[in-house]
Amino acid sequence: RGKVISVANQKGGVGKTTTAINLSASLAVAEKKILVIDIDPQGNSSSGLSFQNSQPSVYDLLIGDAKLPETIVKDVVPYLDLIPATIDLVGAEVELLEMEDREYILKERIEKARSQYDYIFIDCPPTLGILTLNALTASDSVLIPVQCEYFALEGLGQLLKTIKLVKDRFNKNLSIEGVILTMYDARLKLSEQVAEEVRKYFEDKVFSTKIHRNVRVSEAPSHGKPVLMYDALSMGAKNYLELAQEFLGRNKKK
Amino acid sequence: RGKVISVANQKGGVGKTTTAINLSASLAVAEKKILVIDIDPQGNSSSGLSFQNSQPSVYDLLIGDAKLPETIVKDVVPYLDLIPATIDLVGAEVELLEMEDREYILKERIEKARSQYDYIFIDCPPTLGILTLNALTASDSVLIPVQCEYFALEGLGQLLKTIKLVKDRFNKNLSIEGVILTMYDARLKLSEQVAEEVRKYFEDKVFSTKIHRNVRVSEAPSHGKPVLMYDALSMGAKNYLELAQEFLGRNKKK
Ligand SMILES: Nc1ncnc2c1ncn2[C@@H]1O[C@H](COP(=O)(O)OP(=O)(O)OP(=O)(O)O)[C@@H](O)[C@H]1O
Ligand SMILES: Nc1ncnc2c1ncn2[C@@H]1O[C@H](COP(=O)(O)OP(=O)(O)OP(=O)(O)O)[C@@H](O)[C@H]1O
Ligand SMILES: [Mg+2]
Ligand SMILES: [Mg+2]
Repeated sequence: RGKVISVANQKGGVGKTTTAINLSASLAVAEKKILVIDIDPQGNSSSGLSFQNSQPSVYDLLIGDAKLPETIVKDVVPYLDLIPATIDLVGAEVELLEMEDREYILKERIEKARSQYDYIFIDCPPTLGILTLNALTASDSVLIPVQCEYFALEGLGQLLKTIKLVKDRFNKNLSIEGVILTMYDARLKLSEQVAEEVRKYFEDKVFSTKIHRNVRVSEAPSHGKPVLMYDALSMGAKNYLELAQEFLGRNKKK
Repeated sequence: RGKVISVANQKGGVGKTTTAINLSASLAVAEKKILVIDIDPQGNSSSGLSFQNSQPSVYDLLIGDAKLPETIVKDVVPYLDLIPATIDLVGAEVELLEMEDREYILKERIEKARSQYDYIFIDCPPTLGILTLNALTASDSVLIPVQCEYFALEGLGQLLKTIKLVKDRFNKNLSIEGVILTMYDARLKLSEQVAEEVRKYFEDKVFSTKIHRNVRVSEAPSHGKPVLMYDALSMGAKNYLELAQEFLGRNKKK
């Protein structure tokens, strides 16, 4: 039975999509069967994995009447499948709010996918609205990317409160998978100051692998590829491979 | 009569808050009377201007029964006032959706403020939900920060559609104030490639002043100050002063 993991943080631009794409691709290279579900109306995970809008999407799964297999794009990268987001997801928030058991919709829809994958990652939008609540309710754990910048520290309290709320009301199994430091720049004092604060706050939940700021990481999406397939020798590719190893190490023990 | 301007872009982390704070501070230094309204539940504009949670906030203005003057923090910087956001704004989206004329609430609440300020800037969250709709409905124009990164290009179509929707249905005066290129790094090909795309798309709406990536800009919020007050000689402070001059130039003609 595969593990479902939300990649979430309501602070914008902290590396949620970049982590969903690149951690997944690194695990796929290790021949783990991976599914990425993009529930962000911006659809960055989808385009970052070369999705060209041509089939049923996560909107059709949640609100329309598409069956799960119709929404899955197979092998965007070997061993890596995608349920893409399209622009019609923009209206989904209001529609979901009016549905019965609105927090459980994604959980029900993807239940059958669990047995087909080792890991399922859900790329969340930068809000704590009904889409993110659906992801957290459907998940076993939450991966929290934290950018090494001051504002990124501010929202962590609110995120933890929301995780606790979901755990108490919708999903008692929800735990924290871990915290990933992103866009770390070894030349800046600020990066290390933020990293220290995050370690104080989250202790051993923080992955020891840091993702350094690396231009190849931000270039890769314009080629529709994970950084590993765009430039395997880059710092970014190495960091995400290292993260994948550490992630597997943490999940083997259980 | 003051001009109301939303700082909006649903892409996360593109410099909305940084622009709201630093453009406002630069205009205040030019002795323009400025009000910043923070409607992002993260409250980054509020903390970036040293707000310590102690009085009625934008939540109380929108949903509670606070009067406008009770919610305004005077002179966080000389000539610069703030209506802060606090954590209770997190629940506001759902509450607003159930109110009568829900898109017009902010517009009504701030109408009296127009005569007291030259410019009112509204810092929006990274979504196109009801809070951003309220800001766009209350505004004369929209300032769009665009980070010089690939993903930042993707959401622009969606943002323009939403602006047009608001213009057609809720606020026929809404126009585009301009597009600001942020976190530009002259050493990266990617920055110039994105800048060229943005200029092709928005033409003369793009401010010629580019905001360069500059660590002093990201350090300033941890001191609760705009970059101009934190390090007046930094590249970031110069860029925002230049932007303020260009902004005033565009607004003088009218
Ligand atoms: N390690 C890195 N080095 C350089 N650039 C990076 C790195 N990680 C992410 N980026 C870039 O930073 C920007 C923000 O990252 P990303 O879009 O993944 O964040 P996000 O949290 O998914 O944003 P949103 O809140 O809008 O969903 C992107 O342009 C991305 O390419
Ligand atoms: N010119 C710049 N140079 C360096 N860092 C910058 C610059 N502009 C913004 N930043 C940093 O980038 C991060 C994102 O900026 P900011 O928080 O202003 O974006 P935002 O669009 O308001 O994000 P959100 O979508 O979460 O509201 C912040 O940590 C900020 O300090
Ligand atoms: Mg994203
Ligand atoms: Mg912001």
